[in-house]
Amino acid sequence: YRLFPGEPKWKKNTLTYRVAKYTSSMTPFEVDKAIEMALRAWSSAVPLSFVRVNAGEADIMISFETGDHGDSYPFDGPRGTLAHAFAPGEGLGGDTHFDNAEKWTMGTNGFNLFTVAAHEFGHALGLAHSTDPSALMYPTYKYQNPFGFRLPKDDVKGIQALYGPRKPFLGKPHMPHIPPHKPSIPDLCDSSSSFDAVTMLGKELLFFRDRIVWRRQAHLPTGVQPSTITSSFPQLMSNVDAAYEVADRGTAYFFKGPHYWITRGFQMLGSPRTIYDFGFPRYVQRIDAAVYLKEPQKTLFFVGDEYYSYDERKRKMEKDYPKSIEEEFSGVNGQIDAAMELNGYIYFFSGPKAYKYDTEKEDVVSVMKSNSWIGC
Amino acid sequence: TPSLFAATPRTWRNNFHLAQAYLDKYYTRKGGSQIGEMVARGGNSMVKKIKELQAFFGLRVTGKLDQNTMDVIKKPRCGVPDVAN
Repeated sequence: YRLFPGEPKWKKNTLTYRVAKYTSSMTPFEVDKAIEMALRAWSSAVPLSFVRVNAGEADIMISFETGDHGDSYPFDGPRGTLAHAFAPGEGLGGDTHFDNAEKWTMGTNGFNLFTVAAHEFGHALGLAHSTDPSALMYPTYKYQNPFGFRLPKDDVKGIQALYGPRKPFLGKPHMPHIPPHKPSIPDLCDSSSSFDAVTMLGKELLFFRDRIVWRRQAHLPTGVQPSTITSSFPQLMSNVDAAYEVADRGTAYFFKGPHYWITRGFQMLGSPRTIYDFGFPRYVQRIDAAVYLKEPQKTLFFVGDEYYSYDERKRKMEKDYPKSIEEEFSGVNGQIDAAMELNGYIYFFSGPKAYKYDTEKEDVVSVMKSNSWIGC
Repeated sequence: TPSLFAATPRTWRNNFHLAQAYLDKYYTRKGGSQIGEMVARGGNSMVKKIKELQAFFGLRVTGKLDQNTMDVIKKPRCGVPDVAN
């Protein structure tokens, strides 16, 4: 690792940051998320904490700029220089600029903002470039997966040379001893709750709620197995928004916020992608429910009181959508939390109720308790 | 002029300018007077900067714009210089 000449560093351990200008290639929510995760990569190694402010001057002012933006280090358009940051200090010190001419992304289809931001914040905290090719502070771009990212050893040594290590909390816990957090299995048999997401996966039916997933054979209501989501899908952890399976393709899709994961069975295929791959408008930040209809080979996505139809064969969103759920699926009341297709019927889960919808009759043919699907 | 690996005149020129801009941006000490830096009279500062770049990236230090060096120069990167600034 290398430090800047004179080894400038921050004299305080709580730093403010502000995103003053956003980019058009990602939603503000995504930018905020990537920035937060990039700062956390450093605060995990040293006793620094970062507080976000939304107005006025912050220690680390972050902005997406184009060409000559007034700091005598003009950007150069797509590729080439991606971003730069200034060493700790007053005024420009710590400020971090990204070239808005680049295609920024949360995934790999463009330059991953988390990767570049984590590198630049190394400069903003006092690190220069490292000659270690495995280091985050190496000058050239190399994608880092934000999920499960660990600061390379060289970078930890460098940043701790400036700020010392983040001390493990050795004092007596001020709080009364809290037992280790075991994800309590929400009592779904009380009638007030519903599911976050439901999908077929191979021969199994999966019901998601908070940190728990219930697995059962599709045609056997007994033998329901609750387990933690992390035990089956480590990357998903909890609160899955929606899920569906395209059985004839052998792939399943899991949605959380503006991201989705593709799996083959329980095997994750690659890193998370953004839901805008499907053609959603940018104002859609999350999906409530999704269901794949085998016959027309289309996937319905439910967002608020509207729904979209995605053509799985053409891999594109259908025209004239979104449409009103109420107009199309009369008889299904309330927001749709989860949906699935089984034996030609669509099952809509809304709060404690599940509606069995007959697409032929275009009507609800029965209503049952949501939790009856897991043996309650 | 640092010899460039065999290339068509146009490629040669493009690569040379690309390299010159890169070295100017990332391997040139700017701002304030250059203290304590003695440059041997007639020493070609571009060759010197190429050697600094090659040393930084762990390449063979030849002072020439060979293929490996041009590959590094063409990679997307951070805008902060590699030499103390």
